[in-house]
Amino acid sequence: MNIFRLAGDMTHLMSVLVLLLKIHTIKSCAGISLKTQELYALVFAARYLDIFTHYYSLYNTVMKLIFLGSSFSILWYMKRHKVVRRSYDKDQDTFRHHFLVLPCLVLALLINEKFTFKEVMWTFSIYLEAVAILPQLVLLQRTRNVDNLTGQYVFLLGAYRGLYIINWIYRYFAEPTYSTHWITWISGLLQTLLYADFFYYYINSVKNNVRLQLPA
Amino acid sequence: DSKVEKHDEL
Repeated sequence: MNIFRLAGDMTHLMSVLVLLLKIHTIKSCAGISLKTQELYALVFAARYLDIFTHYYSLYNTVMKLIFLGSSFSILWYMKRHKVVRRSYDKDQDTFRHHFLVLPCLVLALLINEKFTFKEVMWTFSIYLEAVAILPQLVLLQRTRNVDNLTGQYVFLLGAYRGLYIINWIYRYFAEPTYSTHWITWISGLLQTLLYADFFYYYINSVKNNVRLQLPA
Repeated sequence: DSKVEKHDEL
């Protein structure tokens, strides 16, 4: 564990807490893509299959439980909660995210580190996470005014994998036994690059203290 | 195989 990895995990945790805070306190999920939330729940379900079979550290296990629990409770809020679900704008959240799942699964079957069920599912989760934010980014461009909490949520979600990239660079030079992880590295890089224009507009909106508006 | 087992990140 290094500071970049810890910062990445804390940033990821913050993004989830910001989203839960928004949904739980103001009972609204306006501007949040349910499809991205569904994709993320699938990412965690596929990635943490080994949560009960492969104990690595208490920290990892606790964090996996938090990410699994929060992502599924966000789904519950957005689909079942009588007040919250009314604020979900399904007419705007139209990205056909099913078209993301199958290609990622096929790619995981073709390109993986070991052809076992758990390893293919883990690889699938890596590919899927790289594109999971797309429905949310498309929704942001459609909804004119992005509220602060939604903007912070997306920013933190994008930043966490960026910090992981620094963690991988650090580990590559600092840990002699750390081997290459091309699948994780390339997917993580593509994932972070997808946020590039969002980061640009978000940082400008914070700097100029104006509402975040992505160009149509 | 060590790297497969070592999915030590989240």
